[in-house]
Amino acid sequence: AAIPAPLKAIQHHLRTAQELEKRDPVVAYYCKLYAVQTGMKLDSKSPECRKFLMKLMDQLESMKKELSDNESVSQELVGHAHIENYALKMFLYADNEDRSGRFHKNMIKSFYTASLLIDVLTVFGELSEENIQHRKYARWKATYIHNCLKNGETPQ
Amino acid sequence: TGSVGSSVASAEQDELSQRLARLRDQV
Repeated sequence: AAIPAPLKAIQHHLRTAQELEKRDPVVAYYCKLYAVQTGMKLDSKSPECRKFLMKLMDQLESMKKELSDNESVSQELVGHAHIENYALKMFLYADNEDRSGRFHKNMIKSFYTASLLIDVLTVFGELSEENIQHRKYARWKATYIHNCLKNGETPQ
Repeated sequence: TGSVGSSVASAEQDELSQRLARLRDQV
């Protein structure tokens, strides 16, 4: 379903959830949880947004049932470690490509996804200083390399 | 009808908050 305009800020997290639903349903679950929680803060009053958030909540409830045997979903502390590891894996892959001078769309996406997953970590509480720095760096790198490739320049 | 509408809206908002809390085992 189309995302209502007031909830546009969660569209990338929802797209990540969709993309990872088969590969890693736990990450997809927490991306959606982040989207609902953030969406409720953005707008849970207009009928359009309420309807959208209710549907997302339906999906989350059924995902939680399906994943009930998975400790990463039944215990949020384990879930936190799972998301943090996944974000770090994405970050390290992109960083390794960057340091090896291999600039491509996939590494840009990995940097950006790592930054989105660090956003998702906020559902568990305040971010560590290290995660704040990683998020800032990953988002900046993704934008910088994207612009370089678009303009036919070699990233430094 | 305006107040009925806003009552419905806040009931639904509560429903969302309650479902979120249940989902996260916070109730």
